[in-house]
Amino acid sequence: NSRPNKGGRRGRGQCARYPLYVDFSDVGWNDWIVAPPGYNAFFCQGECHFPLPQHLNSTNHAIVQTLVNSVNPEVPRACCIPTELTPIALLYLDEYEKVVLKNYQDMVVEGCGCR
Amino acid sequence: AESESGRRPPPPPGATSDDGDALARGRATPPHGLTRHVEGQLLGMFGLQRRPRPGPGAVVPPYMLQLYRALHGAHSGARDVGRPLDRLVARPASQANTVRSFHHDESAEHVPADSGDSTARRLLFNVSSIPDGEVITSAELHVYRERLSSPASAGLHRINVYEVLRPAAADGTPIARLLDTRVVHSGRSEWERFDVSPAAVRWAATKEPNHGLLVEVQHLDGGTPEKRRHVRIGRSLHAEAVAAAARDGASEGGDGGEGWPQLRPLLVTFGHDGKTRDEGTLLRPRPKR
Repeated sequence: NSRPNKGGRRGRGQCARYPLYVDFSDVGWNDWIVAPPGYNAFFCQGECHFPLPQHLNSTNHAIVQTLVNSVNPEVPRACCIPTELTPIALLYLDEYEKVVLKNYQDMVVEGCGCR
Repeated sequence: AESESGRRPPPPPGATSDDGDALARGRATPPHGLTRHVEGQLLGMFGLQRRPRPGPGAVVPPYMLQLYRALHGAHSGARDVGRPLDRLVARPASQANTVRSFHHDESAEHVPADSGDSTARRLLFNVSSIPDGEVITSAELHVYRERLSSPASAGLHRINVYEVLRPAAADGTPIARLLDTRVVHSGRSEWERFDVSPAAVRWAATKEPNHGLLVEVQHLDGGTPEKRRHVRIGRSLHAEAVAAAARDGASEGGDGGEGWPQLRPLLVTFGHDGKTRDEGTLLRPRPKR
């Protein structure tokens, strides 16, 4: 888990994706999850400043909300959230000791954006 | 977490009001009630009712490991991950997002009397652990056969897989229907996969106790004792093979040191939980960006 930098390449704490590794052994689940031992989940953090960069795939509503925020700070900025996620497969033993391989949707953040 | 209004959300069921305060103060270990609640939420996300606690004897079938590696490789774009995914999963299973494996219940195994030219075993599978919402799209029975060490014993075998509709009556003949059949040569060690979808789909849908599958091995060139060991459908056959190998002073065949738990017949079901979208299926992994 690395905290996002203020400023620098990503500038002014702009909304961006950051690494987050989930280790199943940290919660003691490695006794029933056979594979993987953990995975890169990532997370989104940062602010959605006006003007919104194009790579953040902002919705029209987010652009309008950000514009309104720039003139009226009482209206909150758009939220920095995952906009693209991918599945991962887990191999595990279930409650009945049957081995199951299952694909879980929306487990890995691939892209972040202002929505 | 605090809401934007500054009001703290109510504590989750099972957690005391002190739990949230303790977390807010940055205590290293979260309280037990909150931990249990969070774990319950996560297990529910994984479709589990309670935390699995596998015993030391739990066995992961080699096929499931191969399938995981192939799927992981397809997701990540990695190469050299073993057999390609499309060789491990048949076409009808392409819509599945859940693969379950079942070993047969040996305590309930019925062993018909062997005739000279054929060997048969009835295998009972308990598929009641399949969740109600999961739709089984296809199923396979995996049976291991081991290369015979003696060329003189090599020959052809026909493997018939039946669904037992009614167990053997007084005359000893069960009512069964043929699901799949194949002729194999005993010169190779490999897993054979038989399509048993019609039986498994109905078992999972009706949730009623089933009468299992009957695996019959016909020794087309005569049934010598060694030929009867070629297809591994019963523990006793494996024990005989191990004993024979020990007598010969060498371990032959494709075991690689693996025993009966790794080589016993395996029922594999392919299903979909109905919760995920199309891109969540096994054979259509989304390439990593």
